[in-house]
Amino acid sequence: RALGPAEKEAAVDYLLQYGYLQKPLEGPYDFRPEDITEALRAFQEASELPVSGQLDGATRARMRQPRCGLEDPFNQKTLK
Amino acid sequence: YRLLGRWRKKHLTFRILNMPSPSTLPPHTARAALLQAFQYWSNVAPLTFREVQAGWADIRLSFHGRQSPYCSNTFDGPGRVLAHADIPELGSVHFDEDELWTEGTYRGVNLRIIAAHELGHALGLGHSRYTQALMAPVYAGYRPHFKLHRDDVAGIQALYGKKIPEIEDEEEEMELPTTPQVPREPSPMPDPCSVELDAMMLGPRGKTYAFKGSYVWTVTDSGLGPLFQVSALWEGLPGNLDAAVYSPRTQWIHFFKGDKVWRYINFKILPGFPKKLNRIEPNLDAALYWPVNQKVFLFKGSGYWQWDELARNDFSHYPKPIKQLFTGVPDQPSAAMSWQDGHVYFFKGKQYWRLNRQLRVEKGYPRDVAHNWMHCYSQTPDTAPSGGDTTPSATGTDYSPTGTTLDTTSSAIDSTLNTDHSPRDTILDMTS
Repeated sequence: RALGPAEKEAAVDYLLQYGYLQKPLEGPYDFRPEDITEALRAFQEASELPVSGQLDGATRARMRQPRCGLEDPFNQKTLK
Repeated sequence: YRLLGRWRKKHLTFRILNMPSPSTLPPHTARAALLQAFQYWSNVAPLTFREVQAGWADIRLSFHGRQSPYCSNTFDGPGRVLAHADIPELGSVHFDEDELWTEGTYRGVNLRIIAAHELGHALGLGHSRYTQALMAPVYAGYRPHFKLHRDDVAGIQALYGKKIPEIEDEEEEMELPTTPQVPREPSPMPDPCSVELDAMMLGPRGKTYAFKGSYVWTVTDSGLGPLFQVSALWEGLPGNLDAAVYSPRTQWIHFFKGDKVWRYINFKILPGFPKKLNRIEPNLDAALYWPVNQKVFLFKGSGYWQWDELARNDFSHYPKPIKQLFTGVPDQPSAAMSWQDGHVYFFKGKQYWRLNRQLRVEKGYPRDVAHNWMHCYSQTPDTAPSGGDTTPSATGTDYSPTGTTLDTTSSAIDSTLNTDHSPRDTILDMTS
């Protein structure tokens, strides 16, 4: 099902908030598609979901689950 | 596991600054959940946590919502972010007050598990990539038999080392009888407001203990203490006790269950216990220590035994009728104790009886245990006159477990107890 902008924006916010996407030090938050795909892959792998890099239903459901407010250290690049 | 930092000391203090709304979790249950959360970590690492009621603490637990003057990370209402914490050596642990915090149920969010997770952060652990680990970022739901994942244990031991069992304990453990320990499933956590007590005991340092199922809690004038599993305080002690009694004369605490008796000094079991009862009938109902003659009284059905802990006892004339000595008390009491106010109390069902110095039940009794001892106010107050005041009162007029209003009596008891007996380890002739 085609996703609306709000759903995509919520997913990017989640990846940013929990350390899967790196906040650029300067300039606006416009991420390259390949960065978002890489962040999604890291999230899917850490959540033991099929690693597709796509914002599928299971990934969105996982992002809605209650959780701790601290960042996750699972994206090696952002962690570094 | 991921390490984010560590404390340079292993003995930490903590303070619970506020509690979640009592509508979802009674304060004593919330408190027990928070205290048990610390135990997960102190069980596997050489860490100790001491609670302070005021002033500075290393770790500070609090609940806040969307707005908080103290935290720049506001929460987001029910769901999504449940809690957060600072890494060492900052020590703040915050819970979202809008969550449905629960204990012992699949409903809502289990406070104990989330508290243990956030304490993991406060101790220096990051999120684990094992989705079933306590330190996984996403809440995996309530698990009745929850315990730490090996990744959690490896992480905390990487920071603080392994917990070293005290050698002494090990030796004593070797001495305990080799009778196979019956596997004990903890019973469900009781609600102090609606239980029939297994036992009541005025213990060392004037603390009043209530026992029910696998749990024990203290009763004070300001409320109830947290519920602990009896085995967490008295190692090796089973739940569902028949009776409990502390003797200031010998400093011994005796617990009775079935045909066995356990003996402790404070929280330490003495070698050779538990022992078998064979000159006293098994499955007692209650026990109390009477400071006036410094004897222990054991009750079962309509009979009692009087036992001198330090002498050879002749039980041939026992059991004697309870009513012969304790006028007006019910048969088969569920609990009994002499209390700080110099009165003797008997408990049965949801009621209790108070006896005067002549061991005669006083007028106006029985009364409601929940209302007068367990600070449960939603119940309808006693129908008997209670002196007209609304203060909860186990004594009918003034309830002050701290004993401040009772100086003369307790000192009278003290003076009677100031014997120069030095407990000698005589043969417990009940079991010989």
